[in-house]
Amino acid sequence: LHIHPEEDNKEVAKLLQDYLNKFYSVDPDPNLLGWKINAESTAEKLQKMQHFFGLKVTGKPDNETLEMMKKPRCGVPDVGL
Amino acid sequence: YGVTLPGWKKNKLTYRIVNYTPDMSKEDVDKAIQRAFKVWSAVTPLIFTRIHKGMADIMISFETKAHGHCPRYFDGPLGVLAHAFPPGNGLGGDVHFDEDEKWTTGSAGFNLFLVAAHEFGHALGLSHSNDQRALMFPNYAYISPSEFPLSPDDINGIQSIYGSPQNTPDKRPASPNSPKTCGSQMTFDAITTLRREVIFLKGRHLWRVYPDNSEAERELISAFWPTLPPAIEAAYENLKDQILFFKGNNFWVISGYQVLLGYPKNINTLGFPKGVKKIDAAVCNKNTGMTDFFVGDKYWRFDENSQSMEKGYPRLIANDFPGISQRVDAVFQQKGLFYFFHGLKQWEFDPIAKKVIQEMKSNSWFNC
Repeated sequence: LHIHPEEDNKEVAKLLQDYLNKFYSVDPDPNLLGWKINAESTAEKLQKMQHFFGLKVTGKPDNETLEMMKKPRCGVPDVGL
Repeated sequence: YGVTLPGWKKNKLTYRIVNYTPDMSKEDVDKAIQRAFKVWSAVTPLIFTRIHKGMADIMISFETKAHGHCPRYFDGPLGVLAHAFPPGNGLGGDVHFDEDEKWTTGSAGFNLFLVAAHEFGHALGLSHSNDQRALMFPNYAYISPSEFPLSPDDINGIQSIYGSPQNTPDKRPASPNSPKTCGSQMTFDAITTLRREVIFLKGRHLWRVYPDNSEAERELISAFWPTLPPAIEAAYENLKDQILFFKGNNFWVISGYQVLLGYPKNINTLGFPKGVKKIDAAVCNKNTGMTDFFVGDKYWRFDENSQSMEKGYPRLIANDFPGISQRVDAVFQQKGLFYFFHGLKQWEFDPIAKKVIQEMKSNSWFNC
């Protein structure tokens, strides 16, 4: 995932990873445990999030996307229930 | 909207408030929770009964960080505010609020009624909606508690699981002539004419009033113009059968049901100086072709024919509209006269004689 060099700091990466893991990681279906779960890449999860919120779907953590991630919200995932 | 099926297999559900937040009185918590359930029982056949001990379908508690057997954890102040689980046994249907947040009954901190109504949507089988006007949108957004918080998207979602209220009168807020509209607390965000109608806007709703007869219709603004935000601040009908809506420093031009392309635009494209951040009210005088924009204690005049702001403005409202001494919430023109609104009152003003003719209650147009 290309995080802009000037913003390539741990905080942005942590915010991003936490957010996507919490709200855009499809819980593995227990019935498929024997198969290799196709773990979506961070960029794919990010694109899903951007699409859900009507943002520009770039797969990159631009400012608008990061601002949306900082807003207080519900803890229920946006996908995969 | 999104659903997590199959939902509850019964219409009578129990809930239990397991503990309380120190941020609010117990009565306020009880009331907020009860009102939040009423939001959903108003549009479905569901009935919610509170129990005080034992296992309820929906167990409600305030927690912090990692808590009990819950697979999700909270993250301290801000961030995640609460979570809930879809219908089912055990954890199913349960709702947890993050005690590290500041819970309130108003707009400061996080309004417990609004967050609870959202979480109960999950506890009934809704997942998140990507419609920004929906209560089930993931991000917190404060709306006035006097507003009914469900959008059409929320209602369609929950009724796709449980149907609408069974042979009971539609419990959604009743027709515009219900006590609510005729209640003593009726103030308006903006008012405009539209051909023969007068349209009153407040929050997410509008009322279409036909002055010549007692009829009035209440609708969601989003039902007509989905891209318009709620809580419009000013509106007026120009000379070209169009309506202009204003919120903050943006404005939209509507022709019929269409928002014209390229809108919203910034109000400084009309000629306002940068310092003007919002418009309180606006009215186009059909007899002169001039539109007056009211901002605080001053007003600007805009020539609709030349599409330019008149020189020598702003001027003081009190000097040119004697008797209009309060900030203007809304204004419209009807049969040559102006009607200025502030709070619960309105003033009928003759722009030729330049004098107030009479003072009335703000809801006199609703045949109360």
